Order: sequence, then structure tokens, then C-alpha cells
Amino acid sequence: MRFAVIGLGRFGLRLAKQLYSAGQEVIAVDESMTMVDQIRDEVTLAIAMDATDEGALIANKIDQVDVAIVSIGEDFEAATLTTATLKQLGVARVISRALTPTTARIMEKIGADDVVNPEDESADRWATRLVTPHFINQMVIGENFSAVEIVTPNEWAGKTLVDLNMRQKYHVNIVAIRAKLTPEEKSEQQDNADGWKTFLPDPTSPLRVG
Amino acid sequence: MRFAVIGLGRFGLRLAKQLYSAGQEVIAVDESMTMVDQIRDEVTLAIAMDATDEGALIANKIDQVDVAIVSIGEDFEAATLTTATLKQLGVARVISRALTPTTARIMEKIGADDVVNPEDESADRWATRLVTPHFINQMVIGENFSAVEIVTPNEWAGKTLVDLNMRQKYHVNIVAIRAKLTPEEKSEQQDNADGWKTFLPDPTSPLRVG
Ligand SMILES: Nc1ncnc2c1ncn2[C@@H]1O[C@H](COP(=O)(O)OP(=O)(O)OP(=O)(O)O)[C@@H](O)[C@H]1O
Ligand SMILES: Nc1ncnc2c1ncn2[C@@H]1O[C@H](COP(=O)(O)OP(=O)(O)OP(=O)(O)O)[C@@H](O)[C@H]1O
Repeated sequence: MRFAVIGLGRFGLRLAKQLYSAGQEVIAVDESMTMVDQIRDEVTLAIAMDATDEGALIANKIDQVDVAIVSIGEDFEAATLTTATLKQLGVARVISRALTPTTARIMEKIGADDVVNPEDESADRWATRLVTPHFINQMVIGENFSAVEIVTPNEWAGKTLVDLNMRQKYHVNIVAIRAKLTPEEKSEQQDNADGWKTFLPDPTSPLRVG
Repeated sequence: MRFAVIGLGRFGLRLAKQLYSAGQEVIAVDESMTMVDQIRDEVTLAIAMDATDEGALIANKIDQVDVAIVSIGEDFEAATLTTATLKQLGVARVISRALTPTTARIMEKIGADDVVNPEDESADRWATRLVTPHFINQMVIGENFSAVEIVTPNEWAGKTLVDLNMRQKYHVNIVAIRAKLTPEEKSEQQDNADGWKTFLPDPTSPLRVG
């Protein structure tokens, strides 16, 4: 897939590099030559230009990408104008950064397909993580449905999943268990770099603490 | 749990409000009275002070929180000094924002228990989302294990999970399915605000498209 990332602040820079190292075609755009020089070797193509300039967008074929991400932060006018122009030029999907809910609504009105707010998204994840004891990670699946990763509470150690009866008691389905490798296991699993193994739950084998 | 959020930029502001509306005790701190006034009604306590001032931290009992989040962005010296001081004053968990990997290593050296980089975390999530077709959401469980939410590919419509034989073919365990409510279902599920229902998979009922 062909991507354009416009605006190489921290978010844009990181996104451009990650997409490129995931094997995607990435055109990185910024009006600052310094930023463009920094990223040149880490994307397909890096171009210093004013992204609000329609002629320049066409000349550099930015209008021919599959997805454009507009990550111009502070300059609200440049961000909205670039977003509107890219949609008018026919880019299938334009994702625009919005610093506030008002900006987000404006972006949607002018055609942004998605709006991203890195600080808010990260703050929401951290808030959930900090509020739920034993919580490590969460994926919301539906209104009343989430996948949650937790640390095995000490009270569960030595019990088996059958003993704990998660499904009946808590309406919880255990999908996977990660456990620290014992020293014997560590030596036989050379490929496991971080000292943990992940496996499907065996309802009859006891959980280890932590 | 008692939290202190220090530095009310976009990330800190959002985190403080979210923690408070999740029922936590939140002390919000910023040297700017403007920022403090803005958030006063949305946290337990909002204090305008210089967070590097050890005397002020003690006087305001910031050293008595369970978790402190230091989200001072640009002023690297203030961020590191505040982090080091809070650890020395005995705060059990200090989470510090780091703008670069180098800053992150410094934060860890001076005692930060966690490091947060909102732009990078959000960029990584968006990169994964954009690179995987049909991809909606992901939670990494272990090295070779993830929970992934995808849109039902059109080729699967009308087939049942038994037909598709996911577990054998793709080593995939389907955990949940979300489907748009049909008009009849919509009227009976009044509490389902967004027109979707989520349910555990029935291996013999056919998947709907989308
Ligand atoms: N008209 C424009 N055309 C191209 N690039 C632009 C234009 N206006 C601003 N930029 C670039 O957008 C980039 C990001 O903008 P800004 O510095 O506001 O960061 P930000 O979005 O707040 O970043 P961060 O991701 O670090 O939070 C800058 O590098 C800037 O040079
Ligand atoms: N010594 C200090 N004591 C208390 N607050 C401080 C101190 N130094 C800076 N701050 C506050 O930290 C806040 C956040 O800092 P900054 O403006 O660098 O934002 P940021 O972390 O880049 O924010 P964003 O979350 O918007 O990306 C500011 O509101 C500033 O007033």
C-alpha cells in the first residue's frame, strides 16, 4: 500500500518509519528541509514542500497514494486545508490529526475519514491501565465485551482453571496464559528471548503466581 | 487510589480527567494558574506550583500519593528533577513522560517506574492498524500470540465457523463475533446504542458479511 505522511512531528515521524519498516511504500512530507533530511533513509521518498500547495501535491503524486495521514499539529489552517485538498484530489482515505474535539468535528466536516489524537488515545489507555488492579492491557471488542490481560493474582496461585471456574463465576473465558519459564524450560526454549512462554490454557494444570 | 498528575498539557489534562471520572482521587499540578483554573472542577484538587520545589511537594502532600505521573513535556530538566525528587520522597510508582529514547533511559536511571511516550505509542498502534487488512484492533498477549479484531472478509459471508475450520487451518481461536443488528433485533435490544451486538461464537451459525 502507498502512504503519504504529512507533518513530521513526533507522531508523524514515528508513523512514517513504522509503516516503511513494515514493508509499505511511504512518502514523507514536511515543509522543513531539516525534518526531511532526517528521515530520508527511513522512508521510500522524503519531500520538502508546503502541503497546502495543490500544484506541488499533484507534481509529487501525493494525490495518488492509498492513504494520507495529515499530522500537522499546531498550524490548524494548514492541517485543515491540506486535508480538504487531498480529499478533493481523490485520495481514498485521509486520516487527520485533531488536537481538540472541535478540530475533530471540523476535520470530519471537510472530509477526513478518520481523526487521530495521539495524546488523548494514549491517556485513555493509561487511565484504564492504572485504574484496574492487576491490569496490563485491554482490547475493547464490543459494548460489554473486552479482552483483558491481567497479572495472576496471588490468591489464584496453585489453583487450576477448573478449581477457579472462571466461566461460571465471572463469565470470563481464559484465552491464553503467559508464565515465566522455569530454569529447565528456559534452557530448552532457546528462541524465547524474554523469559516468558505463552500457551493455550490447560484447565487442569495449576496456575503459577505472577 | 490517590494520583498526582503533574504537567497539564494535552496528555496530562486528559489523563487527570479520566482518572477522576473513573472515581479516583486526583491531584492535578501545573505551574501555570491558567491550566490549573481550567481543570479545577474536574479533579479532586488542582494546585498551581513549581513541581521541582521539594518543599512545595511536601507541603501539598504530593509525596503521599500512590502513583505520580510526570507529564512535563518540553522542559527536560524540570521533568527529570521532578521525577527524581518524587522517588526520593518515597512515591511508590512514578510514571514519567519521555519524548525520546534517550530521555527514556535517563528517566529509568533516575528511578522512573514506567516511561510513557504518547505519540510513539499511538503511532505504533496506527501503523499496525493501517498495515493489516481488515484490521481493527490488536492486543499483544505474548511473543507469538495476539488477540486481533478484524472485519469479516466478504469471502466468509454465509459460511459457518465449522465450514471455515479456523483452528486447524489458521491456528486461530475465534473468541467473539460482533454483528450489525437486523431491524428485528434492533427493536428488541433497546440498550444497544450503537447498533451492534457482541456474542460468543456459535460454530454452526453462518457469519454475516461486514
Ligand atoms: N504547510 C505545511 N506543509 C508541510 N508541513 C508542515 C506545514 N505546516 C507545518 N508542517 C510541519 O508539520 C510538522 C508537525 O507539526 P507540529 O510541530 O505542530 O507538531 P505536532 O503535530 O504537535 O507534533 P508531535 O507529533 O511532536 O506532537 C512540523 O515538522 C512542521 O514543519
Ligand atoms: N516545573 C514545572 N512545574 C509544574 N508544571 C510545569 C513545570 N514545567 C512545565 N510545567 C507544565 O507542564 C505542562 C506540559 O508541558 P508542555 O507544554 O511541554 O506539554 P507537552 O507535555 O508537550 O504536552 P502535550 O501533552 O500537549 O503533548 C505545561 O502546562 C507547563 O505549564
